[in-house]
Amino acid sequence: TFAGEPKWAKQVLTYRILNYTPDLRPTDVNAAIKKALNVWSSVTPLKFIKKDSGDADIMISFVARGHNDFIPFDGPGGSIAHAYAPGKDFGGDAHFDEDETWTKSTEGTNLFYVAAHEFGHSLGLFHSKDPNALMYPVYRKFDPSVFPLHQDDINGIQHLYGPSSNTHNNGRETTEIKDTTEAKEPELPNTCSPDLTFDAVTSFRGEIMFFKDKHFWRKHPAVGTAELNLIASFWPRLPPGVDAAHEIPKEDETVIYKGNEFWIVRGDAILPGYPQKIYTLGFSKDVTKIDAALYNGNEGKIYYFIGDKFWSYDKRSQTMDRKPVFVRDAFPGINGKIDAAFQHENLFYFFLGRKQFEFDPDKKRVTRLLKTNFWFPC
Amino acid sequence: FPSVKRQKKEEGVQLIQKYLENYYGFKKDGEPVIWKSNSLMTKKIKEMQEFFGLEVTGKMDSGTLQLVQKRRCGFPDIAGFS
Repeated sequence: TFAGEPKWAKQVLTYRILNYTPDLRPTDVNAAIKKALNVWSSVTPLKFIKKDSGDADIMISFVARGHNDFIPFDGPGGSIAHAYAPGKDFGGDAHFDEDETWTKSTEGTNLFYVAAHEFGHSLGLFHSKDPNALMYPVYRKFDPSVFPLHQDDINGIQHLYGPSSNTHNNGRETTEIKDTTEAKEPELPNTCSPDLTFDAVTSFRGEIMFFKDKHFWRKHPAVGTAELNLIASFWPRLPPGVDAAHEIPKEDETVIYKGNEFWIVRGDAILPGYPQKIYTLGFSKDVTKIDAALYNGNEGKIYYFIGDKFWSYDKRSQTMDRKPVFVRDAFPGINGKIDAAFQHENLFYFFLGRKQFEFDPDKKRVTRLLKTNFWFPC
Repeated sequence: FPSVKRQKKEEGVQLIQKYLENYYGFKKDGEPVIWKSNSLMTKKIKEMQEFFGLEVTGKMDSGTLQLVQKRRCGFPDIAGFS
């Protein structure tokens, strides 16, 4: 943050676009600005209203060279935009250098990406030293597939304004009070609902994480309450709706799978070099997704459940079984597609639809049939 | 071609000096920068290299020179806030 931590005292802010660059159609500029503001509103309680006349908290303009703020632009390249910290008059205002070539693509200078950075200043964030953060000062080639906020940005902005009050928002979609056409988010299921199902379940540093759509619940076995979080608030680059997850406690790593890709996370950081394709683990090419995964710490093996079969990966030798085997053959009493699985205190827990099976691998049998919400205080 | 080489180096010095003025609060004292004896400029280059996670040499190496030519936000990295 800036020295003295200037920030807006209100949660509904106004913005006005004073003029438009000829590089883009006005509708494209409007869309880029709106999208850039929504990046920040998705992780905070802030909301933004567009004004077409009069004063606004964030005044946006395209200007070249000297433009009456004693910080002239320098022609093409170099300094491409700047913005002021929250405050009166030009506080919060954002200026974009008209000498740049503004685009909505990955060529030239992407307006959305630069505007998202500048609005970080408008809201009270200073430059970050983290090269992965949006608030890092050097412009990088815009990657439209990546949510622009890094954990460092989210920590910074939530330090000033707190987290989003909208628990149905995963940080990747818009929170727009004027947009009445926005599709409604699906209702988040009640943890005590008999219909509760999970996308994935894993142990995580002594807790259990239950993934569902854009969210996950954190539950410590010894604590009565479960904490609901957005996946994006922990790992902004992870997609919602993960397929499978498991922890490798000895390495303090948790592996998260979605489609034909996987990520390794340590705490709230995604390790560099991910996502990688699941084929690198040794799956045949016809495997396009994993239903569930479980790390058997006793044997150092990871079980990948796909349909009614499972593959076994030996962590020590880093080899995958040549062929999958039927789940029912290795885990008598468990049959069918497994949604999620995890190990807890030497027992395996399998989630199949609205049922949960506790399986003792030593006795080779199901020891309890549980409801899916067994772990929650219902 | 020593004169061309010298000219290139002078351009690099000017580029970095301007960058440090704009983004690192470096204030020149009116005198032209004499590279080897300018400890304040060296200090500022080190600050900049440290901020960007470059190797902190205090020297105008190629990595530093490349970085100052990139497009960036016009707000300073080391600011005298007001």
